Amino acid sequence: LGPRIPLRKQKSMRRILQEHGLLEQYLKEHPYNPAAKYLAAT
Amino acid sequence: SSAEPLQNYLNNEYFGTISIGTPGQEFTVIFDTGSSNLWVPSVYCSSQACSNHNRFNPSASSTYVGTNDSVSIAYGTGSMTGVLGYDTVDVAGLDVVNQIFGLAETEPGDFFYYSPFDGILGLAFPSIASSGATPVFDNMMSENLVAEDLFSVYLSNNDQSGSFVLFGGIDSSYTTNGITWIPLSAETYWQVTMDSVTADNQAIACASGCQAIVDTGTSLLAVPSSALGNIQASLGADSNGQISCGAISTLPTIYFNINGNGFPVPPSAYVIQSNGYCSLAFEGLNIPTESGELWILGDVFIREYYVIFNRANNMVGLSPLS
Repeated sequence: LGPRIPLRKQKSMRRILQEHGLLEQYLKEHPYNPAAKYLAAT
Repeated sequence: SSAEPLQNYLNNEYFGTISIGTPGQEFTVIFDTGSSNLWVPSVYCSSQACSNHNRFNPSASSTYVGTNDSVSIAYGTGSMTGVLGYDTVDVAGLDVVNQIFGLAETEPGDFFYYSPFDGILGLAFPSIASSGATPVFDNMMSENLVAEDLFSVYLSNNDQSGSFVLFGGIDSSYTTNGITWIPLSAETYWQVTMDSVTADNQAIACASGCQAIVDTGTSLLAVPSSALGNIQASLGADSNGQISCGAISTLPTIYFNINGNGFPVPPSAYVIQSNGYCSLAFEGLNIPTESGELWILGDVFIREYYVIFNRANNMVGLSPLS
């Protein structure tokens, strides 16, 4: 069929930051903006 | 330069391993159909933030060819700067020779320490690649490493394993429900024209058409902010997207109508349950394009379909998994 790369489903960075009690600080310092990725390319 | 803020990848859960150089140095990366560059940290990054990640060491690779070209990645907590270099990249046993990639030299900030991935491997089109760097899949095609100029993605819903990216082929065991092919509206991202978004035969958003990107590098469904409120109201959620977990069984299936076909996403997919709370897997963004507002169909959508990204004829194929 072709070369296949397995993807692992793991904890997201959001979950890791949450577990370390750092998510609130991260989001405060860096407001979540999903548009930024696409605006950069355009 | 490139700007792909790290927060875009805050929710990502799917990671794969590649190796770069001779002998190979391993990296955990996001296979991102919403960007086009390959980036990994390098040994030139000596901060604590990088200490928790694999770092590429050019001097340990006999096939590395350096450049003097610098690059910069805005990672939310500051810029990760670095240089461009060429080396052999092993992806799923395919040796892509002379692959250009970014070697990050400065850390993106303390939070990068907690990132579960080392870098990003972009699978979108060369037209949006920073610094004109040829994307990995374009080199796979030009070096005749793939049988067909396409790759396909399966994201498992629950399992820790089972998800994959298949290069150069389509696994017919995932297409028993048929494949619907959709032409791209732009050769930048994997972008298509969406006719409308409906629930219970009523348009709840995108009533006059809009643009949609199929993006494995985004976890949720990103919708124009102007449409988010209506979606939340239509589904009985509050303005934060919170919804009663008991109401899930009464929620409608949402149809993403693309190229004359409806692609359903059931409430079991678009409602996220965590710690006893339920919320809609929608988030707002504002990106107007010449062809209408932009939607991002992330992993929440992709988990419902086996998705074929076809560079041979610039189409996306969707095969329902249930």
